Amino acid sequence: NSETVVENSVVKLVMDNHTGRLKSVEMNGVSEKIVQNFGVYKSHTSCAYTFRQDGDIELFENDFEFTVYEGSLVKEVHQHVNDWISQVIRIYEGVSRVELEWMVGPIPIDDKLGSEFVTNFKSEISSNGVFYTDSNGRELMKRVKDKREDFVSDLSRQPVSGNFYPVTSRIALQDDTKRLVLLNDRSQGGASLEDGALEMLIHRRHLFNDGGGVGEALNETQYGKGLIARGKLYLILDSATDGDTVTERKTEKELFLPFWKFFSKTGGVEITPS
Amino acid sequence: KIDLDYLRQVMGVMQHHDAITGTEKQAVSDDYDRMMYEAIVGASNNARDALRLLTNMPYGEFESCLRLNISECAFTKDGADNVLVTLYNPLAHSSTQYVRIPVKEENYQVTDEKGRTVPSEVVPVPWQVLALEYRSNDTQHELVFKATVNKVSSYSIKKVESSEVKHSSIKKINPREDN
Repeated sequence: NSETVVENSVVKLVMDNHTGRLKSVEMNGVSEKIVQNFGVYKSHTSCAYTFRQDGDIELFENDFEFTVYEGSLVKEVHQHVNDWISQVIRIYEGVSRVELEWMVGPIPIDDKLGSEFVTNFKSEISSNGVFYTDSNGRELMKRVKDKREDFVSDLSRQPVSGNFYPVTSRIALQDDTKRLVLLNDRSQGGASLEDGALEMLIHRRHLFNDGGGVGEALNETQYGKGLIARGKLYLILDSATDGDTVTERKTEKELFLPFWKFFSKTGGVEITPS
Repeated sequence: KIDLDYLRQVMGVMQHHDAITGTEKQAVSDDYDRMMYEAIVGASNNARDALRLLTNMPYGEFESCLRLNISECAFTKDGADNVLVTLYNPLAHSSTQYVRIPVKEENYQVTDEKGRTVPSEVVPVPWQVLALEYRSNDTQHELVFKATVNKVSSYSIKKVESSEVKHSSIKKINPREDN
């Protein structure tokens, strides 16, 4: 009774009943402990252009409430993290990926601080500080934690944000046997701050303007409250063999170019479209 | 061509780095929203005209639901009875994807172009989404089915009595309550 298994013919998820978090994933013949968390970087001086955290990440350590909905086509885990964050973890029959539909906001500003909300996935994959982010959906660029390709870098003043890179379609890491990939539905910041871990920025709200050009704090509101953002991440766990990225590219195209849907009333008349 | 040219122009503006990253002023962001909305609605006319020729529905509405990503669709909010969903596949190859349509919690039968019943399920929208005070609360569920589309395909959705439908039901499990 300490865990709940949610599985279909191609993906198996294990949820920790106590913490309410994702605990492990099995797919494509690979099994891996993957724990997902949500957290926030607080800041006085982040703004639209820059991410300068005041300190380490503050993880939400409370236990998440969750409910599982099981059908034969789709299985969903509805998680309630706190007043500002919820998520649906979803697997479709016959589809080798895990869909994570997050919803964040309105981000509170009672403490007069800015916030960078993130989600991270920790695995035991020995990535040795190396990870990959895409170049506008095309080639994957090799990134090495705390390093730059062309010069000796000193990231001691910004050890977290200095390791974030733009992720327009996917971020990945691997070792000799396993590969972990996150695909996203919009451009976001992403990093691998520990071996085997991937982190994505999913929402932000700031009260500071550093005079860098935009002239406003990034503090969007609607109906008098901070914005609520809703989006999707897709997790793929696979073996680390050559050529596997072809599957990722095909998946990426399907996610970026889904079916267009058009609706018509038939008035009860049987219509056989040509 | 007027609508398509306007869409092209707007997409050109949206390549600006401020539009890509969201570092524009709020008033500019709001104006980008307006431009994109008008461009999408304009191009929907082209899509509708094309679909009226490509299908045998010369008077089909072919309405778009721009808020499907937040589980809202004005066209199906009062119930998806006798609705035809036409799917256009923008990929250069046939694709199989799961489709989600916001609906009321009722029983539906989905059929493909040949009249064959397609397995479907009705899944609840998470309550946190429903709790948003400024969200329309009419559609609290989503109808899910798997569609295979080469270029254009249509699926018919019909409301039926529970005894008429053979689709599988969703089972709700609350692990902590079970414990």
